[in-house]
Amino acid sequence: LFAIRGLTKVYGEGAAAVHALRGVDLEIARAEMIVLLGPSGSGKSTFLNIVGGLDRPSAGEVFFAGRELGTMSGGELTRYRRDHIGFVFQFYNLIPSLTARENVEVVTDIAQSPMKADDALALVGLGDRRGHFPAQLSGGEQQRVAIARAIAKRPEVLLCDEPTGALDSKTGIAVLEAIANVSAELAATVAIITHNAAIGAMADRIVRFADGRIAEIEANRSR
Amino acid sequence: LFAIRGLTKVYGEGAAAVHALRGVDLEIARAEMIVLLGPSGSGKSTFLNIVGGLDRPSAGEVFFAGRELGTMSGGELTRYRRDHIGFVFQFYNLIPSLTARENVEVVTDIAQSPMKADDALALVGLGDRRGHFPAQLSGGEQQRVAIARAIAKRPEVLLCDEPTGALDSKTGIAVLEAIANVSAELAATVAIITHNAAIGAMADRIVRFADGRIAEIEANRSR
Ligand SMILES: Nc1ncnc2c1ncn2[C@@H]1O[C@H](COP(=O)(O)OP(=O)(O)OP(=O)(O)O)[C@@H](O)[C@H]1O
Ligand SMILES: Nc1ncnc2c1ncn2[C@@H]1O[C@H](COP(=O)(O)OP(=O)(O)OP(=O)(O)O)[C@@H](O)[C@H]1O
Ligand SMILES: [Mg+2]
Ligand SMILES: [Mg+2]
Repeated sequence: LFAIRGLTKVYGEGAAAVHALRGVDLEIARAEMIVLLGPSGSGKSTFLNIVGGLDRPSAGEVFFAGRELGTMSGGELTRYRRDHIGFVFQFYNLIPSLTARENVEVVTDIAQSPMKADDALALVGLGDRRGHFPAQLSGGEQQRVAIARAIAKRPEVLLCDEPTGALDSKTGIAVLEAIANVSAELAATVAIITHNAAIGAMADRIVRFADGRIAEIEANRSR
Repeated sequence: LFAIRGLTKVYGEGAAAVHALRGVDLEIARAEMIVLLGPSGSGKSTFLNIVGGLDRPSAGEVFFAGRELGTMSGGELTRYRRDHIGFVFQFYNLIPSLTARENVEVVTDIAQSPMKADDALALVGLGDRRGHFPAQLSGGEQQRVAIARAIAKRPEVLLCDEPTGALDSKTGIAVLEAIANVSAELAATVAIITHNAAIGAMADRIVRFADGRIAEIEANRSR
C-alpha cells in the first residue's frame, strides 16, 4: 500500500541543520501492522507525520496506492488525510474548547462510515467522561480521547504516535485491544510508534530507527 | 518532612462531581524517594499538584516542615514552590517562545544554588539542542528539557509527573540516573509518578493509588 523511497527531512540550514531523516526506504503492505521503535530524537514522529500527509519531506517519495504525496497540493493532502488516515498524535492535539465527545465528533462527522463517538469513547474506557473538556481530564484520559478520535473514524490507515505513553499497563492493554480489534475488523494498515513491548508483540514487523535511518527490520517471530 | 491528612479534592458539583481524591493520608520522610503508581485517572497528578502547591484541596491538610499549605496565601504558595520545589509536569509546560536553555534559565535565575543550565541539559543528553525552541524538539526531547529545568534548580523537594513517559528505555535510564544522582547529592525528597518499573526499583517505598485513595504502601524489598 505504501512505498517510501529515500525519504529525507532536514530542519534548519548550515551548521545548525538537523538531519531528522537521512534517506528512509520502506514498503508497507495493506492490512499489515508495523511497530516503529528507536531512541528519542531518532526521527520516528517526523517519519509518521510525512507518511500521514501532515508534513513534507526535503527529498524522497511516499507512494500511497500508487499516488506520490509530493505531487499533491495542500488541498489534496487534506483530502488524503481526511479520506484515508486516522492519526493519534504524540501530543494528543485535542481542541481545548470542545468536550471529549465533541473532539471525536469533529472527525466522525466528516468520515465515511464512522463509529458513534460514544461507542469509541466506551471502547477506551471513557464512557463517563464524554462531557469533560481536555483541561478536566487526566493525562491518560486525554491520550485516550485522542485514540478514540482516530479509531472512531474507522480509517483505512491508522498511524499512532506513542498511543500508550501516559497509560498504566492495564489501561494500555485495554486500549491496544481496542486498536487491534478495530483494525482487524477493517483490515486496516497500522503503524505504531511506541516504547511499549506489548505492542511489539502484536506487530507483523518491527522497524528500528536510529539517527534518522532505519537500522533494522525484523519479522515478528512470536506471531 | 511532609504530613498529608485526609486530602480530598472534588471537581464539579452534584451529579457531575468527580471525586479525584477521597481522603489521602501519607507521611514522607526527608531524603526519601517514593514512587506513585496507579491506573489512569486514579488521582496521582491531582495529589502531586496539591503537595507541590500548584492546586488547593477541597478538604484535608498538607504539612511541609510544620507549615500547613492551606494557611498560605497565593503569594506564600508561590514562594513555597520557588524556594523548595522542583516540578516535572506531565505536560512539560515549556514556554514556546523560549529556547531549551532559556526555559531552564527562567528557573535557575531565581534559584538559590542552581546548576548551570547547560550542565543540566548535558545531563539529560541535550547539550546540542540548547538553542532549539520546544516546537523544534521531539516529544522525548521536550520532556527532557522539563526534567533539566527541575533538577537544575537543585531543589529540596523534587516532584516528577511521569518523567520518562515519552522516552525509550535507554534514554529513560540515563535520565533516571541524572535524577537519582542529583537528588542523592542534595539529599532531596523525591516523589515520582510513573508507569516505569525501573523507577520502582529505585524507590524506598511504592505508593499505589486507586480511585482517589491510597490502596497500598509497600517498602521496596529490592533495596
Ligand atoms: N478540572 C477537572 N474537572 C473535572 N474532573 C477532573 C478535573 N481534573 C481532573 N479531573 C478528574 O480527576 C481524576 C483524577 O485525575 P488525575 O489527573 O489526578 O489522574 P492521574 O492518576 O494523574 O491519571 P493519569 O495516569 O491518566 O495521568 C480523573 O478522573 C479526571 O478526569
Ligand atoms: N522544527 C524543527 N527544527 C529543528 N529540528 C527539529 C524540528 N523538529 C524536530 N527536530 C529534530 O528532529 C529530530 C527527530 O525528531 P522526531 O520528533 O522525529 O524524533 P522522535 O524519534 O519522534 O523522538 P521521540 O521518541 O523523542 O518522540 C530530533 O532530534 C529533533 O530535535
Ligand atoms: Mg516522537
Ligand atoms: Mg496524571
